[in-house]
Amino acid sequence: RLLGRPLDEAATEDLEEVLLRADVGVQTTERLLDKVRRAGADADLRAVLRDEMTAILEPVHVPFRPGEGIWVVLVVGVNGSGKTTTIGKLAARLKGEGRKVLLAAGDTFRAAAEQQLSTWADRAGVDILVLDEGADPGAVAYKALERAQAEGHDVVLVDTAGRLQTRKPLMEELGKIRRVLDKVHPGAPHETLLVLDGTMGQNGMSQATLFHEATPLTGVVVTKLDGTAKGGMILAISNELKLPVKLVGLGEKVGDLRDFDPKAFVDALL
Amino acid sequence: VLSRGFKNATLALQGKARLSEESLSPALREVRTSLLQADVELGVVKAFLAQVKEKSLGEIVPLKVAGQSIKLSPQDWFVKACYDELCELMGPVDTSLDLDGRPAVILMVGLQGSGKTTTSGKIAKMLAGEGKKPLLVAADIYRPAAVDQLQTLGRKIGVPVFHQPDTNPVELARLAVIQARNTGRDVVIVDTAGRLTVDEAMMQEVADIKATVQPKNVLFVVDAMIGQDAVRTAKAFDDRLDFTGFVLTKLDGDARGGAALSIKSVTGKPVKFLGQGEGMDGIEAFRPEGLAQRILG
Ligand SMILES: Nc1nc2c(ncn2[C@@H]2O[C@H](COP(=O)(O)OP(=O)(O)OP(=O)(O)O)[C@@H](O)[C@H]2O)c(=O)[nH]1
Ligand SMILES: Nc1nc2c(ncn2[C@@H]2O[C@H](COP(=O)(O)OP(=O)(O)OP(=O)(O)O)[C@@H](O)[C@H]2O)c(=O)[nH]1
Ligand SMILES: [Mg+2]
Ligand SMILES: [Mg+2]
Repeated sequence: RLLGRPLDEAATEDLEEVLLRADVGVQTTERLLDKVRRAGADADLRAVLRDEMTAILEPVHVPFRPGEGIWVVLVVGVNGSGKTTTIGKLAARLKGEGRKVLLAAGDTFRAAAEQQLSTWADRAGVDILVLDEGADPGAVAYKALERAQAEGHDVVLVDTAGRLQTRKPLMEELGKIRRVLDKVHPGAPHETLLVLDGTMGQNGMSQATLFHEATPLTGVVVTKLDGTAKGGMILAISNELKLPVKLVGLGEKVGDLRDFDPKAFVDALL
Repeated sequence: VLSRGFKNATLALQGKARLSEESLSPALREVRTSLLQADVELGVVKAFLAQVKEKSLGEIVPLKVAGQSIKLSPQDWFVKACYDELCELMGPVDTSLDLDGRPAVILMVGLQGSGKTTTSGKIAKMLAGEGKKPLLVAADIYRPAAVDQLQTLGRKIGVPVFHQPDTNPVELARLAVIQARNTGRDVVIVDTAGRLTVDEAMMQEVADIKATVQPKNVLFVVDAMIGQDAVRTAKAFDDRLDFTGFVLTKLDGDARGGAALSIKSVTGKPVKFLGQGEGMDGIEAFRPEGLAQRILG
């Protein structure tokens, strides 16, 4: 211990507990506390910690902002993380911003996945492309872009089936979907969002790493932060993979989607 | 110190060592890190290590395995003690369901996306395979196409699914039990909506379902990748519902599943089943050894 004074020791242990309980993880916690310990003897340890954490998140922070032309967003993540619901919310937001949105029902595998996304399309008042169950997700991607080009949609949100990052064939399928999108509309997908469940623990790093390898991610959505979990895993993910958290899910209703705010996130965690 | 040094030397000559504070502390540190990386909750980690340390301190252990040239260090002994303690803590194994009711009722609860609907299907298929006549109840009236999802699974496994439009979940459960009695179904599995423990109305709803149909089985379904929040969430569900056991899902991934230890040690409730895949066969009865190894890492 660098400081070695009993008072600082207790304060540091309290901070360690807060960080570990927030799912920040052992290594990132150690790294952050090292910085805190180097601070002056009379420094406000909590303020130093807050600055260090914000310094991890702010440099990589980029908001979600669809560009010109047909903006294609590919949404990926493990089972049950909140992809379909996030797409529904995002569709409503973009429609409200005057975009013409098309949803692509790329989960052709799970029971009632297409009905679920169709319901969200109705709620958001946007179009949706659905093929028969069991259709190839690449075919859905293809047809959706074709339709967007024909009918003048300027945002396409592509839903995919949940998949555990250790399933190689399923991860390769994502690479294939991405290639199809690029083939029909060069440059697509313009945004590839990894949806992470805010209640998850250390497995988040494995998810982000392996999904990023399968299809280069441009950002992260953290869902379910309206519960009691703090989502501290994203510090390690931002720090090591330089991935920005763009959006936050704060509930199950259509309006429950916010832009990520690094300062607010750190304050809530501490 | 001198006499202790002498005693240690004597033991070493005999191929033995006494597990001391010094020899244990690097091992303790290593196991603590591993358990935290496995998502075991911090308080549970501390209590666990204190317990194993207390049991191990002062123990005299052989540094050689009899008849083999394997050398063991005090640290190795400590890790073995941790493994044994983990197995013991996660047991005794009780994967039974109370199926005596007319009908027996199983209530499925948990956070959003944890795998309740899928697990309901798996359990229905498992019981049907054991000669039972299950009835699934689609009591999630909130999530888009949740009812469709369970009905699709029901068709797939040949199990009937009870649902009625414009009916609240408590009433759905109540009517389903009556339906089961009238149609000779002997197990009712109630799938409910995912809910947050801080959502008082939703926690009250599931408490009301329990009060109405008095299930002998309440299964808390939890995602193996859940982090430190596992304890807070499990405690809240347990305080409210006194669940009879829990199911850890998505263990076919690389999540370490430390929540199993956290939830068991804080609620005392047993792990009943492990979810091992998206298909209807992806479920198995809990065994401590595999999970203990996975958590210890
Ligand atoms: N409380 C809360 N629940 C959420 C949030 N986002 C999604 N959910 C819920 O999480 C559950 C899973 O959401 P889905 O959108 O089906 O997740 P998914 O990733 O598409 O799931 P799969 O397609 O099966 O992999 C649903 O019950 C959603 O209502 C959020 O921000 N907060
Ligand atoms: N790989 C894997 N996926 C699973 C397992 N159990 C469930 N899933 C998947 O996880 C996702 C969520 O499962 P659901 O059964 O919809 O979860 P839920 O708890 O009913 O979700 P809500 O009703 O929205 O709270 C789906 O994509 C399932 O196929 C499992 O053991 N392994
Ligand atoms: Mg989905
Ligand atoms: Mg469900």
